[in-house]
Amino acid sequence: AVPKAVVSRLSLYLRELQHLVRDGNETTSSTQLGSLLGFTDAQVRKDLAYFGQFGYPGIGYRCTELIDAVKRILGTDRSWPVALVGLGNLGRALLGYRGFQNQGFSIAAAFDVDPQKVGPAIENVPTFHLDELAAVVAGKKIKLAIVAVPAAAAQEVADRLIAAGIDGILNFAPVTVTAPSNVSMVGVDLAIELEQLTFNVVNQPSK
Amino acid sequence: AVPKAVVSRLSLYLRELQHLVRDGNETTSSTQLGSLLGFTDAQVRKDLAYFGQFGYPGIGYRCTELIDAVKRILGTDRSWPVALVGLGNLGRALLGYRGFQNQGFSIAAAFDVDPQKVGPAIENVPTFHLDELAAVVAGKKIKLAIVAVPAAAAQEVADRLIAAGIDGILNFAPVTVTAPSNVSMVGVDLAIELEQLTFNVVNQPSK
Ligand SMILES: NC(=O)c1ccc[n+]([C@@H]2O[C@H](COP(=O)([O-])OP(=O)(O)OC[C@H]3O[C@@H](n4cnc5c(N)ncnc54)[C@H](O)[C@@H]3O)[C@@H](O)[C@H]2O)c1
Ligand SMILES: NC(=O)c1ccc[n+]([C@@H]2O[C@H](COP(=O)([O-])OP(=O)(O)OC[C@H]3O[C@@H](n4cnc5c(N)ncnc54)[C@H](O)[C@@H]3O)[C@@H](O)[C@H]2O)c1
Repeated sequence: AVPKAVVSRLSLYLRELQHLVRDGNETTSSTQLGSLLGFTDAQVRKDLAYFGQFGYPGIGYRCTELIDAVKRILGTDRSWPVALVGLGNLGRALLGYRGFQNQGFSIAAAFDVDPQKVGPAIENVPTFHLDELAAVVAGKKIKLAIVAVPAAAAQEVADRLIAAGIDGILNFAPVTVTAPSNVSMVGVDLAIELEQLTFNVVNQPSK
Repeated sequence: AVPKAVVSRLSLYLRELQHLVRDGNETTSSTQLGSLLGFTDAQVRKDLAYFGQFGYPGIGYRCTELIDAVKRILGTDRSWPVALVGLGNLGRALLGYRGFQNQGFSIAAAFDVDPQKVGPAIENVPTFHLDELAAVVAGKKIKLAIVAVPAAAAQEVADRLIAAGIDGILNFAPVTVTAPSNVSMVGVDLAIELEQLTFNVVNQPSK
């Protein structure tokens, strides 16, 4: 199995390659790619080696070619409609986030149980009561979902998403949500990002 | 330098250890800790070995002792006041998130430039206009900040935070924000989490 950390670094290589192309670079090297991100050239080559051979002797990597390869590996060489459940502060922030579109994700439908929050489209995304989940997910062939509901509702919402045909769930609720082994469950806890920060701050020379 | 992935895994070990203690476990092993999270026992020991020796022969790890050690490594053996800049949807979602408190982070002050959003406390957090940043950060001895403003405002906000004495910034805006080398800058792009999901979905056997 490919370690999660390798997949996350691939996402970072992809974005760096997209920047390089925007700045007019046709080729790059594991050294340049790594140094732009703070990784060694060896790390870059080791990560890519999980998936194949991508460099050209004497040239390095052709940027657009490597972008296509990485997108194919990550599965983002196609667009993905996403269901969002929970239209509170977090859900609305995710609805408006342009970063998803850049990588081929678009929130195709949003759900809530509060009748005040469903009805009018938000940021051009149609909103529905949770009761319409199965019908909308099937009709729009949605395979991915984001759960942004309170902790107490998260497992039940996940169960309904899985029953509706969802293959992967990104869970923001602060609770472990269980799923069958053929459904991918990724949990996000932004406190973990803050701990990355405190680790750096306590371990770096003070100002 | 300790790889970021190691630090992130430490955060996961910490949470798992906290669960184990809540469930009444006094000791654990690298095997148990790893299997609860999907890592090998070797990975767990390799990660901890960056920081010291924590196991007891014939016993394994004492949970509360290892929790204290990991918190000391991550820097969360003390509480950290945090400044939040940007009181839009994302900022308000972060203000209400209990997961931060669990690990010793508390949002001590929140800032915006929209006069309609500053004044009354939100979730018991005092709100201020950005003009009051330096005074409030100094007065409350804040060293960490979260940036949740639009991309166009992010660098300027970061510059002001650094000038005010902030040592570490968690940036949600979809733009690379630069900082001097003695300030830690961590960027969050939730699309990267979605790519972890698509990678899993395209690489797992279908239902
Ligand atoms: N992972 C993180 O780092 C992080 C950060 C911020 C918030 N959160 C979590 O994200 C979740 C949402 O946070 P928020 O600030 O937007 O909360 P919120 O209370 O503003 O919004 C929750 C929304 O979910 C809806 N809801 C409740 N039960 C539902 C159900 N069964 N089906 C569909 N919708 C339902 C509510 O009507 C509401 O609109 C919470 O669990 C919070 O703890 C996590
Ligand atoms: N990293 C991710 O995965 C992710 C996810 C969602 C949103 N975002 C980003 O987070 C940011 C906030 O998103 P949102 O949905 O809350 O946006 P929003 O428009 O609802 O809120 C932005 C807030 O920032 C305030 N603001 C603007 N300029 C400011 C300044 N100079 N100083 C202080 N406050 C200022 C505005 O008044 C507003 O209240 C955006 O950059 C968005 O792209 C990132």
